[in-house]
Amino acid sequence: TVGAVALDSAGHLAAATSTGGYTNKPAGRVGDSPIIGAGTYARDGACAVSGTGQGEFFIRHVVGHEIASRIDYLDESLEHAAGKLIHLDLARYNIGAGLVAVDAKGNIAAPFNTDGMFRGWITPDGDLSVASHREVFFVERL
Amino acid sequence: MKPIALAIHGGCGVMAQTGLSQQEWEEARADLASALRAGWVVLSKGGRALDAVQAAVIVLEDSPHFNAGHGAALNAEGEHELDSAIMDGATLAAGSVSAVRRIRNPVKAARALLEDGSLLMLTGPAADRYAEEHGLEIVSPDYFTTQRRTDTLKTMQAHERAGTAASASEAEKHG
Repeated sequence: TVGAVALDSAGHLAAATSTGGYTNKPAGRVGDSPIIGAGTYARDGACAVSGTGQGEFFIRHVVGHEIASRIDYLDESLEHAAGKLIHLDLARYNIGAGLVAVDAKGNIAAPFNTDGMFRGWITPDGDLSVASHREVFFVERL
Repeated sequence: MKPIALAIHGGCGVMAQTGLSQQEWEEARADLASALRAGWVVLSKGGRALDAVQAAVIVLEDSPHFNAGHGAALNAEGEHELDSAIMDGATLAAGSVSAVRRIRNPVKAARALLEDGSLLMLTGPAADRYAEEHGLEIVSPDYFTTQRRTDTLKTMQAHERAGTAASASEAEKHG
């Protein structure tokens, strides 16, 4: 699964996700990526989210919308809300799960519970970094 | 200028079991950087977040190193069924497609639906037809297949026949 989240200079958020599902999945199976609110979600003022992992659980927990709601209604930080979903709410299922998210201030979160996640980000000051395991590689300042 | 930001992912898993060579790791990380640059070009020129996420995802769909587009996982019937979605936080407009088989970049089909505005989600052959009717690039399903995905499917199905599917590695299950 791949995905992207962004905050633009007008303060708008967006999210996109694309996937082949998983190897040997039953024909006709649909995961969370195309389910708005689960694997893909964006709401101005809150956050944009794209997920990766066993989609059935992302759908049950409506992960993207849940993170946005926690930010909106409980005033949780992006890092806290996204981290709780991955490391607490989904932890009991013993599934691989991760996501990237950005909030209205440009804060970025990329929690995952596996030993790695392909990921990368560009911070508001233009620093581009990528990673696959725990180590993060700074690439360049744009 | 107000802050802009961009983040991407290319899937999570037990990386030690993926069997990628050092060169493949480096190529994958280089493709991540390319996807970020594609999105950043849009944002740094004052463009829309919606266009930036689409630009970034297209690069990842075109890379053989990730499970989307070219390089996508195969289902139990040895076919590709691709899913994608895109959402605009400003308007809550969204588009999504599922189980598509012939759209080179499924995220473009999702975007076409978002722009259309009358439907939110299309699935299966109807989504493929919709994309074709809207001028999106259509490819043969084998465009999406890489040798790695074929090998992974064969391994998984061998595990099933042997009754050892539960012991299959994360890489074998999820590619």
